[in-house]
Amino acid sequence: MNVFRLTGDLSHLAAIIILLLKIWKSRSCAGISGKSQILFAIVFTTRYLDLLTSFISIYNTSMKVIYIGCAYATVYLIYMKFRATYDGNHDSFRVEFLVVPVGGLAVLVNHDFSFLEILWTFSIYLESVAILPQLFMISKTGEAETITTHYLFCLGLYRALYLLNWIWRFYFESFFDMIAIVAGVVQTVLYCDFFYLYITKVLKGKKLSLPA
Amino acid sequence: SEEAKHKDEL
Repeated sequence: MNVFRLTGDLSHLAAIIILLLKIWKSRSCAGISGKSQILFAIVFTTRYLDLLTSFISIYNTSMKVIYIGCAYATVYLIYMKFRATYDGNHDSFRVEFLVVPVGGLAVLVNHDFSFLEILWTFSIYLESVAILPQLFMISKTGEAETITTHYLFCLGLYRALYLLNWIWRFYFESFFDMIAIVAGVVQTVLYCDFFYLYITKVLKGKKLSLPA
Repeated sequence: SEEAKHKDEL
């Protein structure tokens, strides 16, 4: 555990909690892609199946349980409790175009051809693109609530901090995981355009809106 | 093992 890894995890946790609180307090999931949230629930479920097979630390177990619990709570709020506020017409990204290729890639490129390892690999690949329905929705409506942009910033920052963590681990522990690194770079790059808008607009007190 | 190592991360 190093400082980048810890702040990355906390940034991830902050993102998840910001989104849950935003929906809960406003009693609305307007502007939130339910599809992205379903993909994140799938990501956590397929990655953390090792909760059942191996114990690493109290920290590791509790974070995994919190991430999974929050992911399902978010999906529940969007599709059940506040379903009436869900903006399904604008959430029109075709997720099968992500899930199917990612599933194929996980079967072809992995560390070990075993059930849990392929699911872990699938979750890493899927996470790298799971935000696309949300970004697509924002590009379609041309705007995002400020609280939603804070969520996206924390979520993007988390993987960027993990990249620094992997550089650290490469130098100080001679450890690297090529699958996680390549997927993590892809994931971070997808946020770059958003990071630019966040810094130039939201941090200066303006609402994030895209030119028509 | 290397495989066990990456499982430490979230």
